[in-house]
Amino acid sequence: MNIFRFAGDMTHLISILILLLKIYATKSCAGISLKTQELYALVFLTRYLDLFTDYVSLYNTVMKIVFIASSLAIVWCMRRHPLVRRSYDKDLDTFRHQYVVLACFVLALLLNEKFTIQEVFWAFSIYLEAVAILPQLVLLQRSGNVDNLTGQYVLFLGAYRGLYIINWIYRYFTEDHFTRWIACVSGLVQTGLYADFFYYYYLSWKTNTKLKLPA
Amino acid sequence: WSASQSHDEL
Repeated sequence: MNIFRFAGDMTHLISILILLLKIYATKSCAGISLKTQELYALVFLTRYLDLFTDYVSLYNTVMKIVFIASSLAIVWCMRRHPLVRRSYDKDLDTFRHQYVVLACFVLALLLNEKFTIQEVFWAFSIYLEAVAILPQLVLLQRSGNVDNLTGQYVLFLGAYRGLYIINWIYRYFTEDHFTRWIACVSGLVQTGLYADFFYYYYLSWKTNTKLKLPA
Repeated sequence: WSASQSHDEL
């Protein structure tokens, strides 16, 4: 475990905690895409199938449980919590994510490290994570403005991906057998998706104006 | 499923 990966996991955890805090404190999920949260829950559930069968470290196991539990808690809040669900803008969150799920599954059947249930689902979760942010970015564009916490949420998610890419570069140079093409390529695609958001976020921060995404 | 081959990242 290197510092980049640990920092990446921490920023990932912080992004989820920001979202949980925002929903819990404001009892509102305005500006948050339920579809993105459902995709993330699916990512964790399909990626951590080896949670009970394959023990890497206590850290890994604890983090996997935390990620699964927190993502399901967010989805549950947005769907079931009487107060929170009222503030969900259903008519803005219209990204047809089922096609994305299907495309990622087909891709995982074709491109995987080994044609086993566990490996296919792992590859599926990697591809799905790359595009899971799309409904959220579409919703932000639709709603025009980005409130602080949601902006910070996407910012920390982007930091997590960026740190993981540095972690892969670091491991590539320090470990002889390290190759993880599926995760690397997919991670690059995912970080690319954030790049435009980062650009507008930086602009709004620099010009000290409210973050406006081009419609 | 040897640990070396498993996915040791999150």
